[in-house]
Amino acid sequence: VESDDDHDEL
Amino acid sequence: MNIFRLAGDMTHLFSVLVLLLKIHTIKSCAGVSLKTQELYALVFAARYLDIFTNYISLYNTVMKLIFLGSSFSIVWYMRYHKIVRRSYDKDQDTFRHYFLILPCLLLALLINEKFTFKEVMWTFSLYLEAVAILPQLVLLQRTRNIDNLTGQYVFLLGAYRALYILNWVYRYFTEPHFVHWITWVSGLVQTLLYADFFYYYFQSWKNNQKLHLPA
Repeated sequence: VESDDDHDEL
Repeated sequence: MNIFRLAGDMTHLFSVLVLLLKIHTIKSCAGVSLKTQELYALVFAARYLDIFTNYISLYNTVMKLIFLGSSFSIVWYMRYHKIVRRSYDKDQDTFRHYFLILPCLLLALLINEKFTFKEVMWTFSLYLEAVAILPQLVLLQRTRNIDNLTGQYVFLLGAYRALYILNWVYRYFTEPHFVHWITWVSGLVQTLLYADFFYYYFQSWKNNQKLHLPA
């Protein structure tokens, strides 16, 4: 499960 | 990273380059809204607070630096460059952009994924980006002769948003647990704001006429 605070977009 | 995301980022990058090209080489910012540019500078400052603490990839960091650097330098050029600032349509660019900031901040405080400073600022940047184009669209409507570079700048920005939506659709079907309602809804709102512009952009392109938005 990916974490929600992992904002990998710009 | 999928093809839609990369294409979206590249269109975003090109939009900024087109604008910088206009400002830097022609020394003109006619038809460009300083209000929108100030909002974008604020958007990136709020969103990339984690730039030095949360490493994702070299690509990610470099792009963040480019968007931060370009947005602040565009604002600087339009406000302080002694030649460029003369071409700024101050009397036409009257949108009260400050009135967008407070509602977006309040909304981010109320609707967010996590109530932490960084997360609220990140959410605020999403809401603010969604509406940041409004002063520019109003200015375009008031501008009699929209020059090609300004038209292309707004078109590329809209294309970047549309490609991001395709990117989310792709990620939704390929990545488990990829659900981001806040990003999606604000991104959709943002893209819809371009619908009218796109219509007239393609009309002018099809008929080989100069772009002009009806009031």
